[in-house]
Amino acid sequence: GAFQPELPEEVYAELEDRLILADAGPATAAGIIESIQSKKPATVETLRGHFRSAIRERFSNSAAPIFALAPPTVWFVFGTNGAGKTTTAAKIASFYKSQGSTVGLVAADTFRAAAIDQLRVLAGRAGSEFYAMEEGAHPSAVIFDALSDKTIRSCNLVIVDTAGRLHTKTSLMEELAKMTKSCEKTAPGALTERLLVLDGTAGQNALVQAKTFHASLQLTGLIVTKLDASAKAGFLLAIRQDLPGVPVKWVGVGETLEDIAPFDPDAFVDGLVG
Amino acid sequence: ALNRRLGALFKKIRGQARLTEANVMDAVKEVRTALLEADVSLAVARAFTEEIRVKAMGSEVLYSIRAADAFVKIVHDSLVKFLGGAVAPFRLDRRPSVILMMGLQGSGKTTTAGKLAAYFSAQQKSSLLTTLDRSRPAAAEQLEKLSKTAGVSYLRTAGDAASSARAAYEEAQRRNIAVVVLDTAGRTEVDPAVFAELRAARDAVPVEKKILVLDAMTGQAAVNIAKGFADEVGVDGVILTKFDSDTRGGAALSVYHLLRSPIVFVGEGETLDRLAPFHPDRIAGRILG
Ligand SMILES: Nc1nc2c(ncn2[C@@H]2O[C@H](COP(=O)(O)OP(=O)(O)OP(=O)(O)O)[C@@H](O)[C@H]2O)c(=O)[nH]1
Ligand SMILES: Nc1nc2c(ncn2[C@@H]2O[C@H](COP(=O)(O)OP(=O)(O)OP(=O)(O)O)[C@@H](O)[C@H]2O)c(=O)[nH]1
Ligand SMILES: [Mg+2]
Ligand SMILES: [Mg+2]
Repeated sequence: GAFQPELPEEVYAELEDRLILADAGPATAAGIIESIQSKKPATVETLRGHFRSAIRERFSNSAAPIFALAPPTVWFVFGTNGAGKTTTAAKIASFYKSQGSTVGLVAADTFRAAAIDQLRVLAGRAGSEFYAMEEGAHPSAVIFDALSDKTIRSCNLVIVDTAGRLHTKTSLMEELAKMTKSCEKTAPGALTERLLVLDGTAGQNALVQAKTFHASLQLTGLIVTKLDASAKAGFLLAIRQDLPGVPVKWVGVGETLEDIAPFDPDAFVDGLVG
Repeated sequence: ALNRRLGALFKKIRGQARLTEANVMDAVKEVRTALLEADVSLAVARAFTEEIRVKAMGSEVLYSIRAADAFVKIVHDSLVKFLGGAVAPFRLDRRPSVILMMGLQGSGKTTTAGKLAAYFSAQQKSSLLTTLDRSRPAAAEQLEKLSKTAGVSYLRTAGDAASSARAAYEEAQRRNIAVVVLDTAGRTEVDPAVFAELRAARDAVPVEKKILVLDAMTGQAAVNIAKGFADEVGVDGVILTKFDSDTRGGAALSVYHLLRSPIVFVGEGETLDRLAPFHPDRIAGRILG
């Protein structure tokens, strides 16, 4: 056929830089650029099309929330310190409350100062039921008591907020696994979502967080917060490749209870591709 | 780890008497990748690896039998030397000294305010804590509980940032308290209007240290964050939190490169005793994996 001139190196370099600046990481960025180069696009439009689809194809189309066969459905939120778990738990409760569901929030962070107070205020704002024990109570005991409570059991959806924990702390990871077991024993079949909350401003550490939490807890989904900041959460590209069975389900885009949305892969790719 | 990757790279050229410029370029690419994997900002990774390339071309690493180790040593030493500038004694000269805590949502400001109070207590210095955060639910309760744990004074304030800062400053003067720590609400740099509140506090009382509290796992956004706070309010020092994770902490390099203000402490845990001095060699080791 006719000679096809290659697009200049700078065009690819600019896209690779954009991926790195978006926290995709150098390996993922290089991999995406190589896959595009191997397609030998002749025009910048074709190139951009390949770029967009290379990113978009990493995101699954089936990221719907999972509910139990009968109430209550129980979802756990967990993740590293300060990622946005407590706020997100309340946001999700508010989301479903405004759709007519009865929702409950369980304050299973018994460790951090005023964590229970914080969730109590948010539960009030969300119009949600609220269950807590005293600060310092055993978190598995909170789960057991909460899911034995009539009001909580009558909710359509119960979200359990947990203490921040680094994935590197084995005893804390074991504590979390025990909490999920306590839930399953107290309300068999109710626990349908194990959601890892990732700080959208994180860098490459998000990938090892996801892998470690997944190995220990079998994640059903990811929540990415703080996408209203300047960060782009490009680490999701690597996470989606390495943990294909764990879809992104929700994104947090601000500090009020309304600032939550089901994950929209096309909107996410728009934000990344520009 | 960079050591292993350079080892694999130089293994292929073991027969050579010296490294060529092309060999150095290949090694420098690996250094750049390592820095980016460690969350060093793109611009800083580039600037740093160019420095390394020049150093390597002018050094004995070219003739070294153990080229990989020698190369890693150049990188490690350069990082330590550069970050050495970020070490400075945390001196407070005023009375009361006012410290203003600022940073992104969830970075660890409130906890670190408590840690600072505990740190001063250990030096027989009294502290007074108050929060200017009027938005986060139970922000005041959280700081008050931490103050109690640290055994330091807490002032309940209400109203805007300037009047609350003034109330705390005057209370410290009245009671001859050495340090005032002003906790503030988390904010992102995206909307510059949010910084007005911090400027109001800064201008209401003599603030000795404006401290940026930064999560050690922050990615490429670290530079934008630091620039926002520095341009809009001013930054005298940085505290890197959650350094007890396995994050490589490259944000520290990027932020120091931009601000050139000291990294005054590192947060290494959730309890109030987990505040440590910043050690350049430790972070250099982590960045290089
Ligand atoms: N801008 C922005 N801020 C958020 C978002 N989600 C949470 N935040 C803020 O991040 C901070 C931390 O949120 P929390 O909900 O307390 O985080 P957490 O994970 O429960 O924290 P710990 O329980 O201490 O580990 C708060 O100031 C929240 O308002 C978001 O999507 N956007
Ligand atoms: N592991 C670890 N956790 C930390 C460290 N510093 C703070 N944290 C935790 O990080 C979470 C957030 O800390 P906060 O002090 O509430 O953060 P903040 O910046 O005041 O949050 P906002 O006021 O909402 O912006 C809490 O769970 C803290 O216990 C640290 O050095 N290591
Ligand atoms: Mg919480
Ligand atoms: Mg706070």
